[in-house]
Parts: sequence; C-alpha cells; structure tokens
Amino acid sequence: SHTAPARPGPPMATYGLAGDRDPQRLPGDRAAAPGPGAQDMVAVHMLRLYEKYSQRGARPGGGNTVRSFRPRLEVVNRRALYLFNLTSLQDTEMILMATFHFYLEPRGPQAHEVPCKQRAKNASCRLLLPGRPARRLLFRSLSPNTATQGLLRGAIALAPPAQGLWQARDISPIVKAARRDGELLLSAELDSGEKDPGVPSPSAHAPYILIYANDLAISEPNSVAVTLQRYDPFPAGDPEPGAAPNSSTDPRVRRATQATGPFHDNELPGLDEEPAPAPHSPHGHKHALWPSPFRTLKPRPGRKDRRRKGPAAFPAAAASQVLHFDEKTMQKARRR
Amino acid sequence: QWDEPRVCSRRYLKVDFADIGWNEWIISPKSFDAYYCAGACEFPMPKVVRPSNHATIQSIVRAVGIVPGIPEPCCVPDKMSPLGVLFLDENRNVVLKVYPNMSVETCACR
Repeated sequence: SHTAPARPGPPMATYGLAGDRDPQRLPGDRAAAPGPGAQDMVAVHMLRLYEKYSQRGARPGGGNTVRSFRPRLEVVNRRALYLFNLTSLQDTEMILMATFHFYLEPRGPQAHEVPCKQRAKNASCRLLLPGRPARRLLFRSLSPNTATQGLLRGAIALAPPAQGLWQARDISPIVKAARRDGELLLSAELDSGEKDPGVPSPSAHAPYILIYANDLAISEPNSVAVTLQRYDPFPAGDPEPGAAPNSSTDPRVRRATQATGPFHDNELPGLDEEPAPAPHSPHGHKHALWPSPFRTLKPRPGRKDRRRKGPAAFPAAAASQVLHFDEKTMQKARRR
Repeated sequence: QWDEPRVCSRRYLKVDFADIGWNEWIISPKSFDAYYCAGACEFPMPKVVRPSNHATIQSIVRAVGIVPGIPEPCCVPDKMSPLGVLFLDENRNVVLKVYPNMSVETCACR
C-alpha cells in the first residue's frame, strides 16, 4: 500500500507488486507525457513501469507485456460497481499476474481510535475496534448478455487504513479463472458493510487493474506491426469497404526492376514471380508473406489514376519479362 | 552517408514514430535509434564483420568462381536489443510491451 497522492501535483505512487519497489516521485513533465488523463494513477503507474522496464534486460513481471484496464462506473441499488472489460487481452498473452489497485478511504469516527492509540500505535490495535463491519472487495465475472450481477469470483477482506491509501491486491486467480471461462467482463465492488455507503464520484480515485503477461507471439515475425500498426489505407468513403487491406479489383501490376539476368540476383527461388517492391518500400516481399496485418503506408491513388495505370502497365510488364532471357535461350525458343 | 565505410557495418538510423504514422497511439518513446546494417561482405572479409563460418566458405567459393551465381554473404544485424513501447490499445487502455530485436547493436556478414 502507499500514500495517497497530494493533488494537484503529480501523484506519488508506489506499488508493492511485481517487483516495483522503487518508490520515487515522478517529475511533473514526465507525468504529463501521456497527454490528457496523464494525472490519473493508471497513466502514472504505467509510465513508471515503462521507465523501469525500458532498461536493458528488464522483463515486466518475468514477461513482456503489461496491460492496464480502466473501469466504467455503474451504480446499482446505490452501490458502486466498477466494470472492467478485459477483452483486449490477446489469446497469445499468458497471464502471469493480475493486480487490482484501489484507493481505500479512511473510516471515522476518529474518536474510536483515541484509546487504541494510547495503548499501542499499531495496525492490529485498530483492527480490534468493535462495532465496525468488515470491508470486502467483491469480484464478479459477467457474461456479456447478463445484467450487472454475475458469478462471484472472489472476495478479499480489507483492513481499514489509518489514512487514505492506494492499495494493491493480487487477483491473479480471479482473472485467470474468468479468462478460462471466457468471461472477461469483470466487476469489482467495495462492500463496506454499511447500508448506505454513498456513491463515489466517477473521477475520484478510480481503481484499475494491471495484468502482467507473457506474449508468446511477440517473437513471431511481424509482431510489432500486428500490435502497433493500425493505419487504415482505406479511409471512410472509400468505395471498397469489404476489401482486404492490400486487395484491389484492378489487375496486379508486375513492377520488375532492372533485370540483372538469371544469376547474381541473390533472391530466393520462387519469389521472382511476385511483384518487386518499390524502392525503399519497408515491406518488400513481406506483402506476400505476411498479408493480413501489414498495410501499406503509401497513399492509395484515386480510382481514375489506378484505371489509367493498370492497362498501361501490363504491356510494359510483359515486355520486361522478355528481358529475363538471354539471346541464346530466345533463339532456341524461336527454333522450337 | 558517403563517409560511411564501404565494408559491412552498423549505420545510424533514428526512427520517429510520427514518420510512420504510429504516433497517435504510441505514448513513448516518440523515437528510437534503430540503426541498420549496410556495406559489402567482400572476400577477404575482415574479422570486424564477424563472418560466420558459412559466410567465410561462401565468400571463398564466390571469389574462386567455380560455382556460378553465388552471391556475397549478406550484411545483416547480428546482435539486437529490445525496445519497450508504451501505447494505447484499441480500447484506449495503456499497454506496455517489450518488443525484442528492435534495435541493431552489431552487424555481421552471414
């Protein structure tokens, strides 16, 4: 657990899980780096993890991925439910650990603590105070079609803090079980045991979930584009919404480079039937090898341009094929 | 980069995510030093290009010329380092991924 941040300055967050035991205040400019919403604890926490695991050889929680999840606040029967949508977890991401981070408000009345503090200033003394209902964190997994109530996945008892504290709890079994059952909508409720606990405002100390995972596909070819490239070469209004990213109704254009003859080309056999890449193209033959996530960054010509280029390119392409044969071969072919 | 050595070596390349249009969802880093490998792997290859045994043999075979069509070995990344990337996923949640082999540390003829 850790002390609540002093607002409006950058929050001082320390987290006791996943080896993040190096509390240090973030400089204000760093905290503002992620842009809007950077002052919230999720962004600050993730930025701290980024700084930590950007060092060489460091692996977040033993894996390669940390996902954060912000909740949506819903009020049901005057109780606050935080709904987490974990569906962005990828199938290839093996969950190593999941942590729930929340801000626990201190409880009154303060007068009850006075005799206790006189005897001993420790947490166990406060825990023994009579008449206080236990607070619990309740986690339920929700099916997409059901209402807010769902299967109870876990309950965590909370000791009341002396002051407002950000706390973290390991909810790995809860998240793993929910994922195993395919129920990646998770609700979290702080059950204070009181009849009318009051509803928190949506922005005040919203909890969040961090999932440490090992993405088994991150070493696969093209993984960086699978997860990071989202450029849509066909913006809204393009008349081919159902087309695959690189598909086109136009005939494929063979763009041969200057032929260097059948030898000394240093090309893999069989690939010479594919269109040659444009100069400085970042993809080259990968267009053919990794088709789905890779999308061209080059601006797409208008339909008129493509129509104009298409037929004109074909004779040139056919002519370029002839260049691949030397004169002797051509003479033999003619004789035959 | 005319001053670069002709032999296979690591060359400087800074990649700005804005240049490839990924800056809208990548929070950090904004850019990184990717480097690249370029240059010749000609016979005889110096030790500095760290040729594999296979590359050495291929280079000799090419130099002797007994087998037609054998190219020079390729100048490629040898040792590479990972890069942590902080980005927003499709649901606007912040994600940290450490991608392997994002930056070239050394080049070699292979």
